[in-house]
Amino acid sequence: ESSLLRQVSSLLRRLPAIESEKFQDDFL
Amino acid sequence: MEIEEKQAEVIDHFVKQASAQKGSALGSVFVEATSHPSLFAFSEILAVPTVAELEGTDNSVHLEVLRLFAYGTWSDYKRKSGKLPQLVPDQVLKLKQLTVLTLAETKKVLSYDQLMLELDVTNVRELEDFLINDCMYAVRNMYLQLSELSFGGLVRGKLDQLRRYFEVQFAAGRDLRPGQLGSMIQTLSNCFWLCSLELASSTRLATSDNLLVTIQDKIKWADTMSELDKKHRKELEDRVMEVKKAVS
Amino acid sequence: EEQVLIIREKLAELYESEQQWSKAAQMLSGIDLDSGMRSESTILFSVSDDGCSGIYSFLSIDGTFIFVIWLSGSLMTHSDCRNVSKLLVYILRMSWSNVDDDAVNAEAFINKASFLVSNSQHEVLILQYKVCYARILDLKRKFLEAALRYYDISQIEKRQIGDETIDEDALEQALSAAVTCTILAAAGPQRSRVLATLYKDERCSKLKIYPILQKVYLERILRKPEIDAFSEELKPHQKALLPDNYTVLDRAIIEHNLLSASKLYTNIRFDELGTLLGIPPHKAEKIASRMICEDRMRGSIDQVEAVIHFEDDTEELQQWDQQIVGVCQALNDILDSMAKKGM
Repeated sequence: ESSLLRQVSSLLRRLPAIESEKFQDDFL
Repeated sequence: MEIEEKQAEVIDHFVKQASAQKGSALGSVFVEATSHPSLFAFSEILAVPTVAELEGTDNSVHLEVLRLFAYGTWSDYKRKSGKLPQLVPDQVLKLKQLTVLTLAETKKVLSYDQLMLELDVTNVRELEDFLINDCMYAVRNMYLQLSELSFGGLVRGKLDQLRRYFEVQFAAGRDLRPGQLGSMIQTLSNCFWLCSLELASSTRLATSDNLLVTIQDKIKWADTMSELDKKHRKELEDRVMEVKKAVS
Repeated sequence: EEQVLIIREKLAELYESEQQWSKAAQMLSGIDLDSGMRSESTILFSVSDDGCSGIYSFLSIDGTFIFVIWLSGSLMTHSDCRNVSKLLVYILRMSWSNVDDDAVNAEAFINKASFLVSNSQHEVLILQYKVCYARILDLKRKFLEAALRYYDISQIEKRQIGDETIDEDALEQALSAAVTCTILAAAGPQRSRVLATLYKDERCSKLKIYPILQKVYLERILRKPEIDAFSEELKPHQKALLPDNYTVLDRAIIEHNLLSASKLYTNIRFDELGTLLGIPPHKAEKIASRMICEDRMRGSIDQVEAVIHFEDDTEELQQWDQQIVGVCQALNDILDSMAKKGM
């Protein structure tokens, strides 16, 4: 199912959710 | 997902067209498919028997073009441009859009320099206009369901002009390259995907050791800064005393 | 007092024959409405076929009033007459080109009417009052308030009120006017709420201006072709020139596009922002600073570096939460798709 595979591929790329400097500071 | 729902009909249409044609006639079908503003996936068309039959024939160049759009990037096309037919402007646009999706597969933060190199863009304004109009606002002619959030693009993210990068928050998935499935399964296994609520914390736990090291470093840094501050304060106070003595 | 009244009426009539509507209205507005001296009713009519339409004024005596609407060149008169013999009616017509002066007078008259409307049970008059008030707010460029009133009118369920038939076209016009006024309103959280209401109203999807409503709701940057198409639907006062040499439409579009840019960019230089908005950088800075001061946009300006930094409405950690929610929803969608395909 190519469509499902593409959706999974897109989903995998969504994490980590945020990688900005500001987020890192707040997260720490 | 939105993109998949929207292009499902288009995919069906072209799969039927491809099934009904053979040989060189498929060339025009592929041009139409790779120029279509709402289609960003081609593996279903590649799977059509009449398309696979093009392999090793005089018309295999059309198959190569379709594979380029399924898996390749604009740089791939430039490397092989001598062997491939010239692309029409709509195809060029689509290939560049797909290039952004490929770049977003490996990195969340895409530098302007990298994007400008990969997309053959010479200035920041042109790059940002492309990312905004053709990537983030793409799929604009499609009907958006009322229940959906305010998104209809291929990618979603934020542009940082000062730091010259594009931070990707979401990117649509491309067709899987042969051999890519294995690494995807590996990633799924590593990330404990079945528990959705622990999803993000799972990825964070994987780096918790690093996190502790980072916190320790931060504590050390804070202690150092505190010492320096005390030293500076003492020096100032000593100077004030000296000046007072001199004045008196 | 009776003689003064007669003189005022005659002068008003003369002004009306010379099409000096404001002066005619002012003449009648000097009449003491509380005296109760009038024993006869006088109704003045004015008909024109120049296509201008709208109700702008009425007067009343004795607690009853006559409300007149001028629509598309034809005249409709309705009265809520308990004491017909003591009524005085005047129709004031304003042309769209004399917006500023006449809108001020019209608002004064409609404010007088509002006291009486609240005591009236006459549904037709209440409807006509609502239409009038919405149009006056529109004229006064209080677009958000006008939009809410137009939207309220568009939701009337009854198709027959008294001897007045409410057709679907009229409701659609009111809805369209609501959308237009919302788009022209100052960009910010209040407008966003009204946009959401309109966008989710299925009737809007059938309107000619739905495509631009969609783009505005989705906070997308508007480009020249769609702005020009929208401009064709506007009334002259909605394209009027403002003191800063931008038109009403220009200002609305610039502010909207600036807000859209704030959703796309973490930061942007003012020269680039000016290019994006089609205005000089210093004007972009001025408009941005005003929007930030008025709390319609979140951000900060670094004048030294000539950069604006946009801030999100939500904190980083909240955004993280939202992203994770999105991931979970996407995961659920995939699992549902798999289940549907029997996997």
